[in-house]
Amino acid sequence: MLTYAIVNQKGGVGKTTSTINLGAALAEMGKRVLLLDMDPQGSLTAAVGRAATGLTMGDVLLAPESILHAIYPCTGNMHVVTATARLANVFLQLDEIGEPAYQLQKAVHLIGTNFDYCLIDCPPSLSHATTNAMTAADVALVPLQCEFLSLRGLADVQEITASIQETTNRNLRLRVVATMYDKRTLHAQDVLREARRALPGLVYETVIPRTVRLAEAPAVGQTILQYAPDSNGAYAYRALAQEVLQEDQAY
Amino acid sequence: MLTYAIVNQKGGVGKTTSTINLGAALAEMGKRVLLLDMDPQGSLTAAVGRAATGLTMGDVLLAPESILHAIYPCTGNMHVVTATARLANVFLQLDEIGEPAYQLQKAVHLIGTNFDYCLIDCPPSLSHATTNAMTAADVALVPLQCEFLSLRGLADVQEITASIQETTNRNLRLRVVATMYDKRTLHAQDVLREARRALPGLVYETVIPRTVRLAEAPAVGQTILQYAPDSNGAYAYRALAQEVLQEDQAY
Ligand SMILES: Nc1ncnc2c1ncn2[C@@H]1O[C@H](COP(=O)(O)OP(=O)(O)OP(=O)(O)O)[C@@H](O)[C@H]1O
Ligand SMILES: Nc1ncnc2c1ncn2[C@@H]1O[C@H](COP(=O)(O)OP(=O)(O)OP(=O)(O)O)[C@@H](O)[C@H]1O
Ligand SMILES: [Mg+2]
Ligand SMILES: [Mg+2]
Repeated sequence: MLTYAIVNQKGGVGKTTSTINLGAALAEMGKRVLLLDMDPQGSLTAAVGRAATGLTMGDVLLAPESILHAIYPCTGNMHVVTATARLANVFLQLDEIGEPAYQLQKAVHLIGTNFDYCLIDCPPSLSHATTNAMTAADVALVPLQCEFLSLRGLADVQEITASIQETTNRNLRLRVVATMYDKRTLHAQDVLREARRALPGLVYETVIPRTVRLAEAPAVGQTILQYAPDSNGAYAYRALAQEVLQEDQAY
Repeated sequence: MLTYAIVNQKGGVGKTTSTINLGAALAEMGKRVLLLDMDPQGSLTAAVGRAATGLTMGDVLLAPESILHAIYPCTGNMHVVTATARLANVFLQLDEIGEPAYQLQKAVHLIGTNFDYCLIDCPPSLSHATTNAMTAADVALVPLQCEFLSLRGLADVQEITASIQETTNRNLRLRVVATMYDKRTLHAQDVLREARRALPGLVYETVIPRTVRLAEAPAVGQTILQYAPDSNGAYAYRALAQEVLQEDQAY
């Protein structure tokens, strides 16, 4: 199994949207996909049309072996561990545990043979959620909204990746995917060019276009592949999944 | 002086953009405006083209009287207290102070005669930053991106507003402004209609349109009134400022 932490402390850049739809595209190619919701707001949980019932991510972080009972089937032939607002309190409780950063990694190791991909949606902050996810992951995947205020955040994410590589996860790779790209504006073109210049070889070729279909799909608990299978958004996430698979086969 | 906390734990909904441009429109009408950056990412600080030098918001929270020396002039005839990443550590230190939620309120009280409006930009979380800001504020102003995932967050913000009203700030008012509204999409119309239905009388008449000009202006450290004074975005924030002023005169 390969684990991707979808991270960016800048808000609203397409983390939840990318987790669901990259997952859906990998599942469409026959991969067994597990989604983890590490955001107390539960955007991922809502976007896949689930209410959080039974065991949730909060339980898993306090008792990693409970992950086996916290996994539920969800839309797009995937599985999910959901999140509730209680997760915010669990992060406070983690402060009292020995090495809090490894809780999610312990859980993920228990399910390594059941899935091909595990995608972790993170909240817009550099807190326990993000460090747990990046400690458990093979790849930190950063959605980059093609706008100035989001570009600034890249330096922070690089810094935290370096610190995770030095402490809890030496082999963590950093990858960036451009999202909400509006090819009609010079601004988006400038930002994308700058990101590729600043991070040579780390930015996927695939660029996710800005398309309202991607904002509509979560309202009906569907992936973009179900909601609008022939749309630009669907083709873009399929192309991203192809790139992810090609690169992972090389590792 | 009237204090507005610009809050929403959902990321990327236009908090920073609304803080700067509502501030600029109030300043254009002759009001003395102070902007406070409570986000350790420092989006507001960068967007007004300042580097954080001297005393910053971190210092002010630890020693409220230092606010008098932390205020700097900035773009758009406004003043600003900047933020650095160090602010994230200060929030951790606040845990050790008795009644941490009142630190910003103490600071704001010290400068009440120097300004007409104080606008506070908050990070996308329900942490110390947001509770301090909502404790210090007269109004919690919630930018609502007209999309499904952002609509879900409204219930959380209402809940936290109610808890602040019961504990640290009885007179806090809640107001919502629709942002990134794309009138060509049914989705945006549906979300706006739902928000007005769910929060009767709390959603401003003014709706901020989605316009790339608003994403471009921060890249050159300008407000929308400087960068594109005749644009839809500029007129919308002027209209919002008018509504804010009319309502405040009634109080
Ligand atoms: N490519 C796209 N085109 C248009 N809209 C998009 C696109 N990707 C995401 N969206 C919409 O933009 C908004 C922000 O996306 P999303 O919630 O996935 O970002 P996020 O980074 O997870 O946000 P947060 O920081 O709050 O967790 C959502 O309403 C989503 O539906
Ligand atoms: N009305 C608008 N039309 C188009 N783009 C906008 C509009 N308002 C804001 N933006 C852009 O959308 C992005 C998100 O806005 P902004 O950073 O102000 O949101 P935020 O809520 O402060 O985000 P965060 O949660 O990360 O603090 C920015 O790139 C900004 O320039
Ligand atoms: Mg999200
Ligand atoms: Mg902001």
